[in-house]
Amino acid sequence: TPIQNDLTEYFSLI
Amino acid sequence: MFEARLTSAATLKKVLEAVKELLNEASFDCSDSGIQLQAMDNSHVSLVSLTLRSDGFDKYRCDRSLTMGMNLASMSKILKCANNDDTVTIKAQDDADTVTFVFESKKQEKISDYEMKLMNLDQEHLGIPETDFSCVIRMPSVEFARIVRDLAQFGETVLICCTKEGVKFSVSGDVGSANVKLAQTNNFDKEEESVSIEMQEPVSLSFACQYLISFTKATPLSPRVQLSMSSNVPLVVEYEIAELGYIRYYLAPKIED
Repeated sequence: TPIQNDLTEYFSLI
Repeated sequence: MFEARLTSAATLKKVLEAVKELLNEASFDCSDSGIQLQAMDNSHVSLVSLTLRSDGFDKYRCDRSLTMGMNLASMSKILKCANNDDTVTIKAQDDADTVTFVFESKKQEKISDYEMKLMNLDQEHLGIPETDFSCVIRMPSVEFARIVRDLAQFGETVLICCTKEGVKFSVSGDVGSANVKLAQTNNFDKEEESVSIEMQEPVSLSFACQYLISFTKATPLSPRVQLSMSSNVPLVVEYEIAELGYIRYYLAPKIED
């Protein structure tokens, strides 16, 4: 089963 | 002083419906250029980005930039008190800890105001990089909502495969599997009903159905929806809000364990 990635893996916190 | 007026409360009601399933509260950043909201859902899987341009309002005044943290369930209670064709004005003083919604009926015979306490929200902002997407799909928003709703019955994850010929949505689960294929159309006379695909290279990505269903709450805002995909980056689902701005949803893909 595919696992859900976190959005903060792709976008940096500013 | 901040003041923003829309001649139809229906628009603001639709905007709120489009965000309140994903977010419990949100900060509305108000400036000269308009109102912006950027917030992730609690699980940090999706992000909502809303822009309402100042020139889209019937009246707009923002002397000093301000951030208004609002509880969206409370805001929803207030907006339910407005008729769709009421004029709505959002007002706040500089450094205020409350916001006021004023509803005026068309003939001005009924004027109501609702004051709501603002919240101090410590919200994280994300820097979203510019991306040249491999596939951009445009289709009727109602069609997208229908596909997502139909397929979500059969599994938690939808695989979206986009090629030049078309886009395929696939789900499998305990019951079995389901596929919906949409071909690119050439409906030049009925542009609103067309499916168009701009493709640099084919993309296949998996996403959680539950979030896509939440995004389709924006369907009443726009007859069209745009899906932008590239390998290994979040999906962008965009609804244009006519003459006012847009709402974009970002969704992190699911990856094979």
